[in-house]
Amino acid sequence: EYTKERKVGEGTYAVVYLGTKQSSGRKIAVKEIKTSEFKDGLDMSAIREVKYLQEIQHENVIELIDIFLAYDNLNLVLEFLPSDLEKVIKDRSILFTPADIKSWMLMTLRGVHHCHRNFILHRDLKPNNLLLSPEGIIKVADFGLARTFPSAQEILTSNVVTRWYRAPELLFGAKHYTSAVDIWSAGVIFAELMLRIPYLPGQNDVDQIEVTFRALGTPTDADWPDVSFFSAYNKLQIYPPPSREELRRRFIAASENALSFLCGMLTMNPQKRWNAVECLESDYFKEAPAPSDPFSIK
Amino acid sequence: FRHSSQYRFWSFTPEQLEQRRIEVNAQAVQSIEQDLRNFIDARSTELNEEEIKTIENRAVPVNMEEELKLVNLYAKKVQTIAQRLNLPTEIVATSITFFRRFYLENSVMKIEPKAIVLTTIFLACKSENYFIGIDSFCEKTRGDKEQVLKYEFPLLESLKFSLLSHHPYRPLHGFFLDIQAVLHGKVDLSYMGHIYDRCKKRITDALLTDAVYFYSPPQITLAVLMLEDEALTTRYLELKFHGNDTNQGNAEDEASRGNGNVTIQLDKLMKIVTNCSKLIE
Amino acid sequence: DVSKRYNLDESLYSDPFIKDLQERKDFIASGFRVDYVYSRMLTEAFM
Repeated sequence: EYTKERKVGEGTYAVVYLGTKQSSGRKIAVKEIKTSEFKDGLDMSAIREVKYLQEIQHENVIELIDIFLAYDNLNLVLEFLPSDLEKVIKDRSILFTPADIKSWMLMTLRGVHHCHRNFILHRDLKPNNLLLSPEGIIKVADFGLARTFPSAQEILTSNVVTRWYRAPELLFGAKHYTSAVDIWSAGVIFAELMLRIPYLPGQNDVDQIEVTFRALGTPTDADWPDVSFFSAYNKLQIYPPPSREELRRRFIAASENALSFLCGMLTMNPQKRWNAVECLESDYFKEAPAPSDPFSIK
Repeated sequence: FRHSSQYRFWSFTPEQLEQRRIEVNAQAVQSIEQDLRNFIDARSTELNEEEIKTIENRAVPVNMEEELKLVNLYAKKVQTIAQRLNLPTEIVATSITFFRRFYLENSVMKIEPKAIVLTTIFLACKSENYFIGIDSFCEKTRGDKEQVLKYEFPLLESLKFSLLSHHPYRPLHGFFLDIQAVLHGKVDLSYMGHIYDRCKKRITDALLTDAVYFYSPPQITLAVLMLEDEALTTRYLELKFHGNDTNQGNAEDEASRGNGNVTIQLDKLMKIVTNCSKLIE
Repeated sequence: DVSKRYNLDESLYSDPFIKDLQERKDFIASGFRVDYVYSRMLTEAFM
């Protein structure tokens, strides 16, 4: 039923091919999971992809069309998504407008909201995991680090989310974090879309803390109760949070509501950080310009 | 829940479930009888009359009921081994779930239960983010590494790749909260705590029955609550879904019941819950 | 049927286990929120 015509990518645990679903002629991507590499049987990332994509059906989340075993390999048949936001940001020949950015953020947050209302954390949101369909629709992809919301006493690893998009509570080694970590990532992506360069590009995990707090201010117990509890807190350089004026200058094209939207997602204290519903219902999406029609975005 | 793979792939009517088990058994019987014929034909010269007679009398495939008994016996072993490994309740439940679903797709005559028990626990741990390396897992369970890994793919395939299980434990916590809201001030909290623990145990036992295929997790939870304290559960459901309580509460009560435009008919719900509790009993 | 079939009201719940976590520094600093826990349990109960 499925062909593998061209290899388009290779990761640690999978090789991705372009192909066709014979019965419908639909273009597909086949993610072939390598099984020999992992001495403990099937790779955890593969198990997570299978587990969560089986449960999620949403226009802004990549569709898992089928799964099959062949020659001892596990094959995920996914919808074909030719581009991603990282490519769009990097390609200087592509001009995009604030309306385009708003459309991409709206679709991204709808996909993230659907995961969160199904109590699933993505834990690796970044521009190249936000894929674009031929119709310009954003699809959240790569659930290799996803997991369900933890039960209350469960300990979570803080070693998740690609560094530049990692929330401050993760940088501090938090073990009981929430879906707020995905919202932080979305905030950094929003900043990057406006700047067209990475917003918080730390060289390494320690530098990431430095870069984050230099840009957004070092949190204190006043605005983030018990942040000083984290052992990594004591060695911190103290930076003042940027004034509104400084933010205006930094994000020259952003409206006041866009800045508030950005600050809501990049709120240091995860308990106070906006959740997906607050983001989607924010004034940023209600004011002009309206989000572009995805199909019209070049 | 209706979007979940648990509902889409693993919920049946009793008739469908029985039909499925009959088919799985029939397929195995057919292939075994074929194998036996081939075996005897290939040795027609060697085997004497009596030996052939013995084979035909002894090598008799098990029927569907016998299969089910064997599967249920081993499902309890899965529970025992998983609990002995001190795995969290949810992971014990997922192990049992994986094991029982596997035998809705395979016959014990094709893959004997003993061979798959450890693989179901191993995959449940991985799937629930409770990763145990194969070496330490086999050390703890005295399992054979190759065998545990060998069945991981067949198990995953038989599960139709549906790994996310909704168990009745979180609904129990949810009802524990909502009962406090709806019956506010009318329930003894230490008594509720006592019930809660007993219900958790009953839920784990309920996962060994076919209730998991016929009812949704919250329905199983309500059935277990009904078994633990019928009066309390009935009162809660009446207040929650009927709202025509004798001492009609004020607006605040109405709000706490979250009635809104609830579309659940109490009598229908009570029938479902009662049937479910009978099955679990 | 999009009605939630429950009203989340933390003040009505006595849940010592969860309430205890809410006081712990490592939980507070991590962003732990009791309403997220309750919302999940109640949603699973009424799904």
